[in-house]
Amino acid sequence: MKKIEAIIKPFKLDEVREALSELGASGLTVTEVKGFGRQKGHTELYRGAEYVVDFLPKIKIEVVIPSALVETAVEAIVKAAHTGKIGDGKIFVTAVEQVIRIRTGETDESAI
Amino acid sequence: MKKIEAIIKPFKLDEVREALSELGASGLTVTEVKGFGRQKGHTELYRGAEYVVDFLPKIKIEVVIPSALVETAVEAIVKAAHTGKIGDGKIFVTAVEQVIRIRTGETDESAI
Amino acid sequence: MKKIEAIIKPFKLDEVREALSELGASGLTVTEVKGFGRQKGHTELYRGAEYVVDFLPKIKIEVVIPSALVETAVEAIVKAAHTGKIGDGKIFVTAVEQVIRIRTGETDESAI
Amino acid sequence: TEQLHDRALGAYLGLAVGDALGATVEFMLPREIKYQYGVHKDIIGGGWLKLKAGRVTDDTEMSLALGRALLSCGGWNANAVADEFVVWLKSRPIDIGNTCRRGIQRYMLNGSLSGPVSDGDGGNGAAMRIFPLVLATLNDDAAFRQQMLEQAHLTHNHPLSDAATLALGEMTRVLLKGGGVKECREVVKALLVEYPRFKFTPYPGRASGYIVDTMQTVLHHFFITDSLESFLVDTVNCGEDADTTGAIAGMLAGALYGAEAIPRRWLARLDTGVQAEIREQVNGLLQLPAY
Ligand SMILES: Nc1ncnc2c1ncn2[C@@H]1O[C@H](COP(=O)(O)OP(=O)(O)O)[C@@H](O)[C@H]1O
Ligand SMILES: Nc1ncnc2c1ncn2[C@@H]1O[C@H](COP(=O)(O)OP(=O)(O)O)[C@@H](O)[C@H]1O
Ligand SMILES: Nc1ncnc2c1ncn2[C@@H]1O[C@H](COP(=O)(O)OP(=O)(O)O)[C@@H](O)[C@H]1O
Ligand SMILES: [Mg+2]
Ligand SMILES: [Mg+2]
Repeated sequence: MKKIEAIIKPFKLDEVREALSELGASGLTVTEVKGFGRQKGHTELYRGAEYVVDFLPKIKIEVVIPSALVETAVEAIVKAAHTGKIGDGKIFVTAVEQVIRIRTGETDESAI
Repeated sequence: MKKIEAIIKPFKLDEVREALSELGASGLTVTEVKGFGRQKGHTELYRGAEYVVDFLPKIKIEVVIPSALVETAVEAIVKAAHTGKIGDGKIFVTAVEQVIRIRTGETDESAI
Repeated sequence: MKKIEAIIKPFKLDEVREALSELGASGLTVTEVKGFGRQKGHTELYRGAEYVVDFLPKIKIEVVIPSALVETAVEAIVKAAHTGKIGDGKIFVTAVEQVIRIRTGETDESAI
Repeated sequence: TEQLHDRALGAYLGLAVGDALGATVEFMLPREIKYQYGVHKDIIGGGWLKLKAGRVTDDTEMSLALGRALLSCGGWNANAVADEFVVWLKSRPIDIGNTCRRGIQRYMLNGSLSGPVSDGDGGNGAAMRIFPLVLATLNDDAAFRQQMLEQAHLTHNHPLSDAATLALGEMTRVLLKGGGVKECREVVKALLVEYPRFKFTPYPGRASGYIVDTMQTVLHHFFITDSLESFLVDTVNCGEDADTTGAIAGMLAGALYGAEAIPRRWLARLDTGVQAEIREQVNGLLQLPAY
């Protein structure tokens, strides 16, 4: 199995979740994170001078899925999360050695 | 070394930490996350209509441990985090290539 | 490519970011986490009794970089995040199989 | 000569005003620009980088870095230029293109002056900063051809980027020496023979950072406008990588029409420190041995 980690713009969460459920992947874990990159933050006034806040709120989505589904899932996330403007985000794919469903003890493919 | 990532119900944190310290694993990192899965969120009243909030607060525990300890650690987490009700959570095990303790520069097994 | 995950003391964030930009790595994702380890939390007064809060706020930095840069990046993070006091934190290096830049569809080295 | 100086100054100031002008509408689409600005024709800052009016971006800054290295070495020295790019990267610039950043990072890591040929290097980052080297190799054709490619390869190793860099460099040299639009057509014809992909008539309407889109946008407007201001305004109002299409257009326009053709109101807004360094570099570069 693989873990897909997607850092996306917060307003894209529902669209990405929708796209993943279409593929039968309705389970996922979401974290609020701060993103630093080329995209600039908003400007703030501080002691009379304007300066740019350099991080942006992002959403990190983690979805563990069967390896066979990775390509399709990545395509779906890209399509849903894309706006074309800087800061759309990144997707990282990593290998997962074991998955366990705590409630039932099921492992690997039957755990997700 | 391996990293064990456990998504669990928030009230189970102390129990899981206890179980891990019994194994000598007292160091870990915790993140507040939102879980989406088969377990439904609570219902809320909004403008007179009831609707289901579809995510649930979960706790993500990350503990990096020696490979030899993984099986025992996973068992301990499952036992401690288990309620038998939907939403108990998942455990993901992944490989870690290097670990460094920032304070001392120690690496790998001596870093955790 | 590799992912470097660094758990550090929150006040060290700017210093670590600076050290990484010097290496041309200006993109990264930051999460607020709670750390449990040998470093004890602060003591709090609760209903007249003093007790130790056993977790400490930490910052998790995730930076995905080309494998060739890992050694230099780890050194830079250690140097910047180090204070010598317990709780300085840990660095975990893991393998990343694929990276995609959502905005452009670029992959791997051209995605980070 | 006085004329050469005016054209050289025009080209260098032109690239800076093109950068500052285009930066306001970088990453926007033509219809978005129309909706927000009508016709964007003044240096007002803002844009995705939240710039102060008159501030330039990496296009001008990398050019200035290249110029500094040329002047301190009395000519081309790949390591000196790469070192100057490193100094620039560490100065926390307002923006760095991804490919330029990766190239400078590679040099910092292992000292190599070029990476392998890569599909990912088809952007306009090498072509946008060539002007100081064009000046420094004005009268040495062999040096021009060799050094332009070495300069580009510091960050971009791609045949289309190479071809565009040489073509833009050649056009600029032709203009600096007093040639006109007709002579430039010959350079462009040769480019299209070797790489028909750059064909820009009819204009496909794309202005992204992909070198083909950038070249088509710049060349299309170069041949259908008759003033520096209209050339630059029409180019940047295509949006997308507007600061870079604007900068490249500005370099060509300044070399063709001269510094006098740059609108007063633009120069009045352009960062004074940048203007001063540009004037200084033009004087210095015109005194290099290649004359
Ligand atoms: N090297 C990296 N490692 C981890 N996360 C990154 C990295 N680079 C960027 N990010 C994340 O991706 C987000 C978007 O990156 P950014 O450079 O702003 O634009 P783009 O995604 O359009 O290339 C950042 O806010 C950050 O959360
Ligand atoms: N495919 C997945 N990838 C990552 N996290 C998941 C995935 N599926 C579920 N989760 C996490 O596990 C939690 C529990 O999942 P759920 O389907 O509600 O019940 P159960 O764990 O009992 O099967 C979710 O709230 C979510 O945080
Ligand atoms: N085994 C572990 N797995 C994951 N994170 C850990 C582990 N051990 C410690 N940590 C993280 O590293 C932080 C520092 O650890 P600590 O033991 O307090 O001090 P030190 O890093 O100086 O040895 C902890 O607060 C926690 O966030
Ligand atoms: Mg720019
Ligand atoms: Mg640009």
